[in-house]
Amino acid sequence: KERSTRSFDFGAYHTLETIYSWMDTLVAQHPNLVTKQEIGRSYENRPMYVLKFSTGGSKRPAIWIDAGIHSREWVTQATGVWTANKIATDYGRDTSLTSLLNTMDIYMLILANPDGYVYTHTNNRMWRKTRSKFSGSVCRGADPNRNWDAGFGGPGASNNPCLDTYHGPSAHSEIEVKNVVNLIKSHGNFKSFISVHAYSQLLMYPHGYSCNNVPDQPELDSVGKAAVQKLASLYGTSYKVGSICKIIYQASGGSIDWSYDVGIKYSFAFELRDTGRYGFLLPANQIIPTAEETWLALKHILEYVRDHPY
Amino acid sequence: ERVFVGDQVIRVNVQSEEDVQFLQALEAQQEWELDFWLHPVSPELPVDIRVPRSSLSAVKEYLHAHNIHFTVIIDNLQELLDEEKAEMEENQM
Repeated sequence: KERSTRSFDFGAYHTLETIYSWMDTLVAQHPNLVTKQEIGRSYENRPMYVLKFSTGGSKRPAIWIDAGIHSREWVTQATGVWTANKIATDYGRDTSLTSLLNTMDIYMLILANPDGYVYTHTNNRMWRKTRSKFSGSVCRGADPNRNWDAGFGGPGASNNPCLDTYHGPSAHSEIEVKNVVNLIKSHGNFKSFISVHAYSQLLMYPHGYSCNNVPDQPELDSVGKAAVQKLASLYGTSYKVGSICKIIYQASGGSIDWSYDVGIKYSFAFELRDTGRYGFLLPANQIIPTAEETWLALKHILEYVRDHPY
Repeated sequence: ERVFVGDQVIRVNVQSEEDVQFLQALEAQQEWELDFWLHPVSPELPVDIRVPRSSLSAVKEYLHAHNIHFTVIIDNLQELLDEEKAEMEENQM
């Protein structure tokens, strides 16, 4: 077991068990800021934990960050771990982050698809989906980023359970998705929803299911462009910014489309860096540079959300 | 564990809308069991495809036949996975 967050290697890939154990260490070291909450169980009955960063109050305006909904995108879970530690250690040291946490809460789901993540460690490193079973098919798993109730079943999702973009039998059929939906709805005061994916260096905003501009498109575009400028200031990594539909492809049932449509204006999705040679097999020595640069963009979005209440 | 010995990941630097259409047709070709890491959507974005060893020659022939240029970015996926696993075990120790 990792005995201290100081001895934990943030520049390495870890198993689910190690990350869950590290969460306990983080909580133990920052008891007045961080709590670990179980938001439900996965299809294979693994607990799903969010780290809640809060300095008090009840249902304060909050920011949601999830990573690893596509299990093979390992740099996202690793970036999530680094980021959670960064938030905990910078509170009280970084004036801006401290002021944010004095008025808002941050919820982080570092392993949004725990069954898939374990499967990538034990059976198939290239697994992307959940591990649920469907009657009438030998193939398992739905794409949890095609399963949200936002244009569900529309273009850019498959109805074939054997494909990687299978949308599942119905919206929120995947318990991993439903658990997040339940938390967001019961809380009722999320102001930002950020999903972290990898790879291809993109910062996206809604919609994916439609190529029409959302009402807040100019503002989201400008926030996104400023965020990626900050990101690029560290290592020069170049990001594209735009709606999902316009900068990659039309895709229905995505998480940030759902969050935007339920009223969470500042909804964004990241596609983190690749070096152009490794895809999902990004070497571990790239984890910390990726996390560091991503933090600059994330922090810009968080500060903007803090400064623009609605 | 599933192994990926001999699987390659190829990158297509898409040149035209016509290339996109040929690649989309390839995407629909289920028997080759291709895994599109980056999907064909526009001439502005590259396409990355993990090609199982058993489909390599067919896929490369298809691309050559349609004059679509590609490079191999991962020559043998299993080698990279073995390196990743060894590194993780070392870190764990």
